[in-house]
Amino acid sequence: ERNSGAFNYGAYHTLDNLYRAIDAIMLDYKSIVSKQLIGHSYEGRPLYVIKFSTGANRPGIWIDAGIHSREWVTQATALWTAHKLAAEYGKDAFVTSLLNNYDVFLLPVTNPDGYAFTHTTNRMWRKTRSIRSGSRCVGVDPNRNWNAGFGGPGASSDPCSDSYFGPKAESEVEVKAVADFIRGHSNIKGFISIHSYSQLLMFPYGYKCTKPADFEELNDVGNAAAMALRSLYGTQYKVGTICSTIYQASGGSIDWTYDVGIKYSFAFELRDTGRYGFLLPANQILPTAQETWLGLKKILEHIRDNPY
Amino acid sequence: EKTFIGEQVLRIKASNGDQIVQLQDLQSLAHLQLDFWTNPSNPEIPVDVRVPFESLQSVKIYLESNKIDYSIMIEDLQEVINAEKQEMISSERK
Repeated sequence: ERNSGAFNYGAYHTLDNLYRAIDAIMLDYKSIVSKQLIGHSYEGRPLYVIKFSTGANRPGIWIDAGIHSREWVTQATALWTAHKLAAEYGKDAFVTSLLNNYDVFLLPVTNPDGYAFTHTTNRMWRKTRSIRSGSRCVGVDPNRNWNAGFGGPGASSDPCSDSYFGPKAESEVEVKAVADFIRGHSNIKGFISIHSYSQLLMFPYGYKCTKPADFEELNDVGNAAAMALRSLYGTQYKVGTICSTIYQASGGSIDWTYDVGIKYSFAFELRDTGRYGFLLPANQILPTAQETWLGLKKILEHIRDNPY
Repeated sequence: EKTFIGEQVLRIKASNGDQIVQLQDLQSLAHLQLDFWTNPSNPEIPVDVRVPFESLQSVKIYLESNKIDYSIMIEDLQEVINAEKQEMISSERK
């Protein structure tokens, strides 16, 4: 019996349990799944990327979750997605064709220190756990720490703020590890970051309120993805640039990836729209993951069918 | 472990740009220790804010005196967190 299939994807788990589940998926599907250590967090926890690959020298697609630690449904959704990708290869035509043409890199817990802290000490923690001498406040908002409009509107210079952008771009080792990975790979064609909550599907830009060069295409793909997502449970998503859907926010990951040439850069804000917020009940994890998969699939299909 | 006893999450609906500015002013009052789950930026987007028990009265008075609409999104945050913990424990047992 495969161990990864017995794991309860419909519950919230500690970091140790999530990491054990990653190992189980890897062991169960070792011909296509491996684990790549891309760095360590500020407190020394490993940053594990799950790599899905069926051949050498393929272009890559990146998916991450949990950069904001309190957004628990995102880490859970990422893990469910990892199992889905692994288990459906060779069974589902879409997953098979995707993995026959692309490597997928999935980082389910981008901010493991923060995630561990939400379990032990403060459920509402969002930032990293880095400490700086001379500051009485801990952590940096890792989604204001990317080198895209760094330090601009929608980010705070106050180290005590939840949207503190940090002393310099990529000051956070977690952010630098991902950025180094993207730079080092040099052939990533899609970058999807998973957040919660608000039910939004966004694309660049956030650090400025102008449309990206590929606005029409990204908007069309985004709307198709939102429609597919909605088809399962009727969950409605709003689609648009970060600036138009929420507010101007600088130093975000998908702005950086778009500016370094990854055209298909998207960010999801998963359920809900404000009944529970970050405290989404566990019984909504599986429906959220299942509907998100349909949206993700539309984006991934478009990437597969539109090489650049 | 930090507890959130008596804390509420308010859903605030600004009706115009002036009220957004008033909410941004509220956001800058560090002593209230507010945790904005969504930021005040646009009257079309509701603002969700976690309010410590000690600040609840001041925040509600501020909103009411400025005629800013709000409702209570989460009545008792600790209760929801406790339920989440309980759920984790029982699923772990299973």
